[in-house]
Amino acid sequence: MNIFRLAGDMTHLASVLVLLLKIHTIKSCAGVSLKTQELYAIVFATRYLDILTSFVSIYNTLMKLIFLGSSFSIVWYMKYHKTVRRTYDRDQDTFRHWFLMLPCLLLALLIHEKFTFFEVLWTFSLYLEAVAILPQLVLLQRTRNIDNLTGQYIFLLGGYRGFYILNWIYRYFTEPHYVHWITWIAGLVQTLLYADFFYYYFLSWKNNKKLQLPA
Amino acid sequence: PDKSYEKDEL
Repeated sequence: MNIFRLAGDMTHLASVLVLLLKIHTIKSCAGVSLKTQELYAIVFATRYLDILTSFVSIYNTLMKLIFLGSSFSIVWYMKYHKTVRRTYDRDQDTFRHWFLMLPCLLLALLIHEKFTFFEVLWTFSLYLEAVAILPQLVLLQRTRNIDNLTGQYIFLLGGYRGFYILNWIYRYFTEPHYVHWITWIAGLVQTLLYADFFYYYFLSWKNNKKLQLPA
Repeated sequence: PDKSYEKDEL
């Protein structure tokens, strides 16, 4: 464990807790893409299949349980909670996210480190996580503005992957044989997807005005 | 198993 990875995990934890807290407190999920939340639930479900078979550390298992629990809770709130579900604008959140999953699955079947059931699904979860934010970013473009909690959610989510890139660089230089190209490229693509959002987020913060994403 | 393989990241 290094400081970059710990910072990344804490930022990631903060992003899901900020979102869960927002939805639980104000009983609204306006501006949040259910499609992205569903994709994240699938990412965690396929990423942590080994939670029962391989034990790395208490921390590792605890965090996996938190991520699984929070992502499925967010989906549950948005789909089934009597008050929250009414605030979900389904006619704006129309990204065909199943079309994201198929290419990720095909790519995982083609490019992976080992051709085993767990490894292919694990690789699928990496590719899917890289693109899972797209429905949310499309929704933001459509709704034109962003309330600060959703903005914080995306900002933290982007930051977590940015910290992970620093972690991979650190581990590459400090641990022999630590080479995972698939993870690194998927993580880099994911962070680049956030780059333009970060740019507009920073502009809005600098000019102290409401964040307006260009159409 | 060889350490490099263990999935120790979230």
